[in-house]
Amino acid sequence: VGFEVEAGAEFYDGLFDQLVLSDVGSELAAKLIEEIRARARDEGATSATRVIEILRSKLEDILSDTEPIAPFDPNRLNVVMLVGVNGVGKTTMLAKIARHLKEKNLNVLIAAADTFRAAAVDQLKIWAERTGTPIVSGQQGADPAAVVFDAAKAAVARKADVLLIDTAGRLQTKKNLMEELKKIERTITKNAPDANVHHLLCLDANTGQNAISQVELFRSVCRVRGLIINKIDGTARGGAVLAIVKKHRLPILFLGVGENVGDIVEFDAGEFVKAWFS
Amino acid sequence: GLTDRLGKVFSKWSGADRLSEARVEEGLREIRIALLEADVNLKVATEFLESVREKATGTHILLSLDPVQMIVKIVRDELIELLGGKDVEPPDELSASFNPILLLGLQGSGKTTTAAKLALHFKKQGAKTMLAALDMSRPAAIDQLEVLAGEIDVPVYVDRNATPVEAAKAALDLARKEGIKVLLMDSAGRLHIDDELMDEVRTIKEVTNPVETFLVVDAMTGQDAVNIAETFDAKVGITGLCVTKFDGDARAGAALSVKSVTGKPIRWVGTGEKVGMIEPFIPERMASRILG
Ligand SMILES: Nc1nc2c(ncn2[C@@H]2O[C@H](COP(=O)(O)OP(=O)(O)OP(=O)(O)O)[C@@H](O)[C@H]2O)c(=O)[nH]1
Ligand SMILES: Nc1nc2c(ncn2[C@@H]2O[C@H](COP(=O)(O)OP(=O)(O)OP(=O)(O)O)[C@@H](O)[C@H]2O)c(=O)[nH]1
Ligand SMILES: [Mg+2]
Ligand SMILES: [Mg+2]
Repeated sequence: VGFEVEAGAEFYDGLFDQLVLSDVGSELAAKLIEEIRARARDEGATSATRVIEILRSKLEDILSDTEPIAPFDPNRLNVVMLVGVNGVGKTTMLAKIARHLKEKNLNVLIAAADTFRAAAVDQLKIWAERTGTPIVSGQQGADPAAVVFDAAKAAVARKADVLLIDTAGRLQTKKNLMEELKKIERTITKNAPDANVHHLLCLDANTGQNAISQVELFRSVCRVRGLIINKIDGTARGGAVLAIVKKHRLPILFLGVGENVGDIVEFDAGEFVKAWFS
Repeated sequence: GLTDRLGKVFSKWSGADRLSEARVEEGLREIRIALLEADVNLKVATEFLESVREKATGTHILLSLDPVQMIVKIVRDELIELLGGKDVEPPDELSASFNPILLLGLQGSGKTTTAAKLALHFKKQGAKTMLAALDMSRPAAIDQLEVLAGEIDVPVYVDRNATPVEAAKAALDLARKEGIKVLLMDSAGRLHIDDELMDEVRTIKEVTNPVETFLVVDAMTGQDAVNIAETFDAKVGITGLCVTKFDGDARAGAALSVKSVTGKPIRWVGTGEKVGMIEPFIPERMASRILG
């Protein structure tokens, strides 16, 4: 009260450090500091409180400036495929989304297109059962596109509102696995030609700068239209999303905030940034 | 990689100008950016640069014909040193007759897969090996380990009705009884800030008294790796690290950071999804990855 910290060089260095420690990346962090410093100068602001407000609004602007997205069109079959590298929470998030949609009385079908990893189908079958969602699966080791083929046919036949597709984790540098995604996408297009198709890339909030390469390479092989950030209930801030959203303007749809099926939050830029400063 | 970046910086200067302290500072800034881009923790990078600065401002550097190569070599040698030096102990020389090994870490870091990989490795070495399924929470976690155990033909202790601690005790007793040499215990993923689950894994460790407690860390982990590792070490105690998903293009700065801050050695590196894809940790390889 009555004591205001001055925003000097040390203060800005401290902000830079905080941004880097949040995985914003040194290049973007430096750029952001420069921008807020300039803005503070322009408005003659010298208090630390005001500079932090400027930074907060800058971060919120970046995260809000995204392409509009409508993955759940009430008048069509919606196909949503979750993709991403290994272990980032795709299967669990798919279960969360299934339940989230069913609460809105939508007719949901699940496709277990991870035919590779040990017990991946078993894992998803348990979630399907827990959420009361029908599931289409295939043989272990089968072509994932074959499962998607069956699921797309079933979704159209059943007049499902949403077909949720779980895929195997794959490192973005594995060309053959990325080609597999292209094939799956072609299967969707051929067998559900009128569907509203959205692919959502799942990122782990603990991931550092490699998240950027993940977005680039997954986008290059399939229609990634939005992002999901999982494990934000940990201590990592997920700052890599800033550079990603700044460049790609991809909307973040959901946050995974835990291991239970209810641990899903619709993304809100203001709330996300507020959590950083709390 | 770093050589190109430094090359660009140094190419701006010429001749006698070459290696004044100011020039070295500019090179160091470039190195810092490269380290941060590689996910090396900010504090670790800062300390690392201190030791590089000391070595890089010696006169033998200033008189060198190729300052870029000299500085890159200093950085590389310092990284290798920080990662454990040129002669790391092989991670698979087990001197005890009974070796329980506990794997722990964050959700999705690669524990279950690593447990199976290590089981196969020790089995191939001729050690009587067993796995223990201690993840009772994740759907089909036990199934996952059972499938992997079946693939490598290693017995796995399973009790779906036990708590993780009960199963750990029972697995330990059975392994002892069966003359098992290596018991690999796979635990559930957990957050370092979840007190209940951290207590649980500490109890598992207490009742099984493992010869190794490995923190499994994803190579793509960012700045928070240090906080995560320090917390696991403080609350449970770890003896080493396993880095997974090294077959991607993540620069793995997190591995360096965790080793540097906890002082615990990196022992194994996962290099693929298949059960044969694990290697003993080699500092030189990780140094090259971090340098890009
Ligand atoms: N704390 C936390 N854990 C999560 C979250 N989402 C998923 N998990 C956990 O992360 C681990 C991996 O989740 P999965 O859903 O299997 O991840 P995946 O991307 O499908 O993994 P792969 O199919 O093997 O690539 C599990 O232990 C989940 O319970 C989250 O939001 N928070
Ligand atoms: N490419 C690659 N994938 C890996 C590696 N290690 C594990 N994985 C994959 O990463 C994902 C997660 O591995 P898990 O073994 O299920 O991880 P976990 O730590 O047991 O997960 P939780 O039990 O849910 O905490 C799976 O898709 C694995 O196949 C590796 O070295 N390389
Ligand atoms: Mg999965
Ligand atoms: Mg596991």
